[in-house]
Amino acid sequence: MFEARLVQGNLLKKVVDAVKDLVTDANFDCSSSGFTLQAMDNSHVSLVSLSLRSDGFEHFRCDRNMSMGMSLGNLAKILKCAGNDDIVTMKAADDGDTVTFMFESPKEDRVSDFELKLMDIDSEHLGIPDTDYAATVTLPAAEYQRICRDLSSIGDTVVISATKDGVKFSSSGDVGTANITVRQNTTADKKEEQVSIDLKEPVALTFALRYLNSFAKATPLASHVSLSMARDLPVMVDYQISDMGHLRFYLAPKIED
Amino acid sequence: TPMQNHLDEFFAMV
Repeated sequence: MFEARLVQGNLLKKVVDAVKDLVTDANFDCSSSGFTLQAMDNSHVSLVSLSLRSDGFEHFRCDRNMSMGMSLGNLAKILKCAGNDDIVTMKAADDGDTVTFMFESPKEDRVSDFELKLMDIDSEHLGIPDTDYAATVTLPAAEYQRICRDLSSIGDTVVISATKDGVKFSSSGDVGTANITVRQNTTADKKEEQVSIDLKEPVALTFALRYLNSFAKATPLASHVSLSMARDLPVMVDYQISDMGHLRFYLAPKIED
Repeated sequence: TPMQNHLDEFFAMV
């Protein structure tokens, strides 16, 4: 029996809304340690890795490890029926072919349950090696979203260059060229405006903006986002979900032939 | 022009 009760139910809605355009169907893996998902987009250029720890749930029971294949589009439709402040409980029998979502209003005066058919999805699990990143930039998630959106109107690729002076996002296209530089400001009076750069050595990488833009759909989940980069390796775009875990994206770089 | 790589080149199937 798998049963998980999430008081901040809208967190699940935000997670699914953040990934449903990148990945259409995926396996949610349940174990006693928590609720995870790992999936690549169809072109195998980007990867989503979700991890929600069991201790972040008000109640979490998983008698036997199980993998629940779901259509993320259908899951998003069901979660749209949950109230923003509803408590969400997921339930699935060990050998069942459905998963039930129960939504309870805070005043418990409205309870609804939706049953979603599970799918058989062959899971291709990738090993993500620990990487000694040359640079990790942490900036407000809204700032990252804005940079990706602004540069998308200029070109379809971005060069992200991290130096001790700051991190520069450059793009060029038919319209022209654009450079956006964000400097470290750990002294910003408001924490949510802080930008920090942990630099071991300067690094510059080129990426397709449409994926970075898609990752920014996770903005509602966290105040900040971290970009971790190393030469000729995928960038890790990391949204920490407070007290629960993280939603991470990896994107393969574009490399000169 | 830089070529788009794929994650399979960086992450191995487990």
